[in-house]
Amino acid sequence: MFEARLAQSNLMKKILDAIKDLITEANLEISSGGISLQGMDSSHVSLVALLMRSDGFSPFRCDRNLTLGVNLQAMAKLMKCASNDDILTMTAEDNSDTLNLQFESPAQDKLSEFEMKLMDIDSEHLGIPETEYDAVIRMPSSEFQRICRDLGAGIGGESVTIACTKEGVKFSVTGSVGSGSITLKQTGSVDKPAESVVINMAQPVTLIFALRYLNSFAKATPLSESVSLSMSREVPLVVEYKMNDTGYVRFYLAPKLED
Amino acid sequence: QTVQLSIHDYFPLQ
Repeated sequence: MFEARLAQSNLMKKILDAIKDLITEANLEISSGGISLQGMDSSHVSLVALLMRSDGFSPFRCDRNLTLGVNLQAMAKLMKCASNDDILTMTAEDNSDTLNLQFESPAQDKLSEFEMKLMDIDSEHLGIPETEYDAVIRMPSSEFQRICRDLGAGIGGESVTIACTKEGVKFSVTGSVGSGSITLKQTGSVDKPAESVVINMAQPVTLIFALRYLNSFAKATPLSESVSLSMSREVPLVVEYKMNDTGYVRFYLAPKLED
Repeated sequence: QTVQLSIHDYFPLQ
């Protein structure tokens, strides 16, 4: 038996909206630690890792580990039937081929119950090595979204070069209408951590990435006020959105190398 | 010219 109760349906809506265009179906792995998911986009260029720790739910019950194969787009549509502040309860029996979703209004005067069919999904589980990153940049998530959008839509760039030095982080593109760059400097004040740009750097690093993936990752912006980018020479970029202290959505993106 | 690498180039199958 699996049961997980989440105070706000809104969080699950945001998570699904953040990942459903990149990975349309995935296995939710349920264990006593919580709910996790790993999946690659169809081109195997990026990987999504989700963790919702059990302490983010009240209650959370998992008698034995379960793998729930879910069509994320269908689940996102179903979650739209919940109001943002509805209490979400997910339940599944062991060996069940359905996941039950229950939405309860805060005043407890409306209860919606849905049964979602599960699927058998063959998915490869990848080992993500522990990495010491050359540079970790934390910035407002809205700023990151804006930069990706402007460099994509404004310049028509396909590849973005991200160069991180002690002075700042520079995003550059060359596109159909010309070229451009946006540089963010480290902010002096850390009074408002969510509004700050903070660079922790062991050594300067420059990498090239496909911009359209970064734009896709930015759909997770509503999940967190800040985002971190972790970069090391010739390894995938990590774009992490933390959900308070109860979990994260991480996107890994393989770099492009100059031929 | 750039070459797009794959996640499989970095993360091993488990």
